[in-house]
Parts: sequence; structure tokens; C-alpha cells
Amino acid sequence: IVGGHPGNSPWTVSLRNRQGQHFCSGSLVKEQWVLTARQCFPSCHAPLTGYEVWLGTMFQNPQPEEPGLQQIPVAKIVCGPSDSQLVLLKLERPVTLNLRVALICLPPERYVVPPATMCEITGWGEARGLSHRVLNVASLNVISNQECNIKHRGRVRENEMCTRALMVPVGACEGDYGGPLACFTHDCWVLEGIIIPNRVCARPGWPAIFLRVSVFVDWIHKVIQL
Amino acid sequence: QRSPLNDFQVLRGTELQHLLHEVAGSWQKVVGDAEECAKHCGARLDCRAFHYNMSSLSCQLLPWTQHSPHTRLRRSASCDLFQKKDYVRTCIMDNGVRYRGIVAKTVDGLLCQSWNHKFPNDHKYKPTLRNGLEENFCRNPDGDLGGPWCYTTDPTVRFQSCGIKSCREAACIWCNGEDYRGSVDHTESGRECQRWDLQHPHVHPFEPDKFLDKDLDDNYCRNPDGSERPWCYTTDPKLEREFCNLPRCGSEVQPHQEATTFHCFRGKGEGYRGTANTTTAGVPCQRWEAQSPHQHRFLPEKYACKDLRENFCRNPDGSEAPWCFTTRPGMRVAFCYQIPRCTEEVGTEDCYNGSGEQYRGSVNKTRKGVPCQHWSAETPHKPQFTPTSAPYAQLKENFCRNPDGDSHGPWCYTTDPGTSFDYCALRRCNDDPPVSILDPPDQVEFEKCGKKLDRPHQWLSKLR
Repeated sequence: IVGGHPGNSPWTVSLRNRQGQHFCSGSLVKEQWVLTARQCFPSCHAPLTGYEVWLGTMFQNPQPEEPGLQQIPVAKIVCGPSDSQLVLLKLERPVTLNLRVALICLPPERYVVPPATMCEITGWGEARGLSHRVLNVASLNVISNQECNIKHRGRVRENEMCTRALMVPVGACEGDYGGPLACFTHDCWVLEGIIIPNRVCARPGWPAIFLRVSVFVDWIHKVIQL
Repeated sequence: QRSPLNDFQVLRGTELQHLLHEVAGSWQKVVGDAEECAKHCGARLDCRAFHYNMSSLSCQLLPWTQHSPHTRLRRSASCDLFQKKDYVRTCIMDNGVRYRGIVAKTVDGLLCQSWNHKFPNDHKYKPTLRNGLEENFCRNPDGDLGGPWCYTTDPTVRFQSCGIKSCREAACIWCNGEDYRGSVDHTESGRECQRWDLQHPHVHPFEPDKFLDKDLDDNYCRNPDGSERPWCYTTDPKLEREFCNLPRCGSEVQPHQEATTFHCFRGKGEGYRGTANTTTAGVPCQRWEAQSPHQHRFLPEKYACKDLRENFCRNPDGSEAPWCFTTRPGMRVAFCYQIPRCTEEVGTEDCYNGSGEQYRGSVNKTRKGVPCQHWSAETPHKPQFTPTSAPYAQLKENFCRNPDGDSHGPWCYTTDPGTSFDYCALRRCNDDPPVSILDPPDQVEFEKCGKKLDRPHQWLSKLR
């Protein structure tokens, strides 16, 4: 995250490859399910032996004995609808919810976040100058697709959403993909967007684009239920 | 600091059964681990293998191996089978004096004479447990440089070499040797390799059960991390890891190379050969032959098969996707996720309107081409929607349908046990644009979720 500050986000998870390296982020939507970006995974059918999610820490390289750290192997991957750029990861066992690990709410189906809603992005990715050794958080405000499409010349689809461009470099970057755009609604944090690979990151004067989660909430519930 | 297990080859979850002998030696109570068992078995000439029971921490010594007559291997939930390498390896180390395999023909195909026979060739050897002269198997009791040999049953040829290959020659490497599955277990300086399933003398991240596709067997040379050639951790505490000296298989073109792609990437993108040369977020990539701003070991000439040309995104080490070193000093590497993934989906054969609730066609495979499960079947997935529970949806045979009004279109339960349901090889009809969702937002109801403390700095000091 560029232009953010160290912060807390108990539903943000770090995805780890077989060498234990962080390569993407995800969001804890159920005790045993993490939502993240399709682009982070080689395939919907490749074995995931050795891949893990790490939760309950703010450090990119936590010490193994760090209190609260939970390291849970990924058991299964389920790819979302073709246009979703999403995957759901089923964990080998449920996480333990506590002060450091919490679920994030899912929005109602097809819910459209009102413009100006206050949101935040989090991640351990590229921080440009700030330390990416800790979880960084940046605040952003939602704008309508209509306003966003002015700058992006109509390329923003309805299953995507945008946040206001700032004149200073603030935004998600390499290593943050799959992480949450969480918005504060009715005194709860709701997972409204997913950080997806963009051609630019933290570019001043340029609205950021996220995957709109509410379009795929029915798929998420169906996978978890089935 | 070699482990006694270095002399053994393991078969995980396997039991060796002897068809004629009900039970072999008794189970010995061992407090320690498989290494303790290996110490016991290694010291006994009549022990060729042992079972190690992971739950009772005990072992059973065996006087036979899977190559002995009347034996067979069987899956086991609690046992691992360790067999002495000398008895099961099909190649020889050094001059083969320790070879205990079952080859019994000479290089010209002559059948070997049994060692305890004096006819047609009389000789001075007397079979013992120590010299391992067994039946008519090739052996090297006199340390002959030509390797294992035998007396032959052809009166005109007294003895002849058996031509058993050295382990080094038995398998060669293509490109960087990621596919090498040979049995060389020493490094180029002659140090013995450490077993991959041990963390001593060197602690390491390459646990065999995390890298199943790399076959990190026993202490054989392997290349699990995209190094320039196979290597291993060594039993020398002063040298952590070292390359192995293995023969190349001639031309650099690997016979079963992954299909190359140029405009998209498949799987991990190891076959990508396009010209994308920036990171996802547009940072220019560093040229592979350059060592600035980032020094690295991926030299183009050492990775001839990986096509490390200019500053193109590539995946020479099996990472999750094509990547590159970046020209930004503060950012060493980054993925090139802007390269689209090649679709894994099969072509669509039909279309549906709306969300497909009224679709009544006969397409019966998923978007990945997996055949659908019949709606009336109970396996491999127990259906929630059946022809009786959802008569309105006309769930016929295994045709794609949408009994729950899924907004993403018709779907079916699949015949793949690992995928309970998936969307079908169907597309939305062109003349039916989806209803826009950008209406005024509805009311929001939430259950128990979405709460957090927001005092980061106090939080930080608490953790550290």
C-alpha cells in the first residue's frame, strides 16, 4: 500500500507460497473461507499443497512464535464466475476468531456503495518509502462508476467500482492484489471491493478500480453453502 | 553429520508383505524416530529393510525387500517402508562393490551362474551374508573397476561384466534439471547429500510433502527452486548446499517442454515467451543480463531453456506467475499480472436469456468441459436440487439448469469429485443485455461482523 500508514485489519490475510513467501492478500469472509483475486493463482485445478494463509499478525515476516499468529494450509480453490476475477480458498481448518482475527461482512447482493462512502485498503505490498514490513492501511472515498468512467473513458464495468483520485500517491500496489477494499457502513466494515491488478498503482489524479464484491455475493454464499 | 537413514530409500505409506511368511521379525519398541530404526537395521547384515510405524514409534526389521520373491507392496495408513538403497537401486555407486540388486545377466545377455555352483565354472567364492553373493545375481566381490560381474552359464565364457550403469550415467539432465529424478546422492565435491525430510545438519524450507511435484526423495540431488542445476543440502555442517555433477542430455531443447504462449500465460506461466516488459503496475523491468540495480543469479547463459531475453517477463524458477527484477532500486522483483491468463474454458455451444432460469437446452458440460452429474444422481455430490425438490426447473438428465436463480447463469453439479458445482459452457445471448445494477442503494442489514479496534500505534508496541 502506497501512501498509507501502519494499521489494523483483522480480516486481511497474507497468502504464502511453498517457500513461505507472501505473494498476495485475501479477505476472511467465513471461518474457513478466504476471498482473493484469481490472478494470484496458477490454476483452479492445480494442487495447492504447501500454500498457506497467515492471519493474526501485522508483520509481513512474523516470528514463528509470535503470539496470535495463525498459519493455516489452503485445502481447496474454487474459481468464481468467468467475469469475476475471483477465487475462494477453503482452509484446511477454521480460523480462531479473536481480537486479531475477525470476519468481514459481505454486502447484500448487488448492493451499490453510495459515492463518498469512507473505505480503506490494506496490505503488505509495495509501500514506496514506507515500510512494507508491517500492514499498511490507506483511506479512500468511493465515487460513482459514472464519474469514474469520465477519467477511464467508459472502460469501468458494472462489476467494478472506483475510489476518488487523490493528488498525492495513495493506493494499492504490487503484493496487495486480492486484498480488501473495506467500507464503513452502519458502524460495520463491509467487503465492498477486491484489489485487482491494475496497470498503474497509486497514480496521483487517477481513480483506482476494484472488483465489486456485491455482484458475486450469491456465488460466494452458494460455494460456502454447497 | 550423515544420518543412518542415508543408506535407505523410503516408500511413504507402504507396507511390504511376504506371501509365504505371515509375520517377519517382531515389532521393536523404539522411542526415537526412524533414524533409530535405521541404526538397528544398518548394523545387521540380515536386515534389508524395516517398517516404521509413525503412531507407535516402533519399527519392524525385515530380511527382504520388494525385489525378493513372494513379496508385494501394499498401501498402509500407518507405516513407511525403508529399504536399503544397495538392494533397491538399479544403478551402482563407485565400482559397485555394494551393489545388491537382482540383475543376473551379463552385458551380452548371458545368464549368470549361481555363486554357490561350481559348474560350468569352478571358482573360489563362497556366498556369505557379508559378501552378498546371492543366487546368480551380478556382484563385485573383488572390487573390479568394470563393476558387478558374474560367472556365466556359457562354458565358453567364464565370466563377464553385467554392464550396470553408474547412477551418474543412468540419468541425464535437460536444461536446469528440474525434471531430474535420478539417484545421485553426492555433490560435485563428493560430499554426501542430506535427506530432504531431515532438518539437520541444515534447516531448510523444502519439506517433501509441501513440494510433491518436485519428488524430493531421500537424499537425491534435485532442483526444487529453479537453480541453475540440481543440488542438495550436504551432510557437512560447514557447507549448507552444493551443486551435483550430472551429465547433460545433449541439446538444450527439452522434449516435453510446456507449450509456449506469447499473448497470455497458462498455469504458472513457465512457458510464456511474450514481450511484456513491465510489472503489473507499469514499472519497467531490469534486463536479465544486467546486475543493476538488482544483483541476481538468473544469468541468461545459465538458463538457456528459459529464454531470459532483454527485460521480458519470465518465470525461470516456478513462481506463481511470470515476473522480473524491476528498475526501481527499492523494489527487487514483481509479478507481471497484467499479462492475461489463457482461458481454461471450452467454447460455448448455446446461449441463455436473463440469468438462464428458463434455459431448457441440452448442454451438459461445465465451462471447463467437465461432464455434468445427473440431477437424479447422489454421487459424487449429494444434490440440494433434484427433479422432485425443484419440479419447476425441469432438471432433466444432466442438462445445465438454474434451479436457484443464480445470477451468473445455468450451472450443474459436476462429475469431478473435487468440484461440487460449476457454471456451464453457455454464454448470455447477445440480444439480451444484463439489467444495470447501478440503482439507488438499498437498506443494509448486517449480522455479527466487521468490527475492529483502531488504535494502531498502541497495538504495534504491544506486539513488539
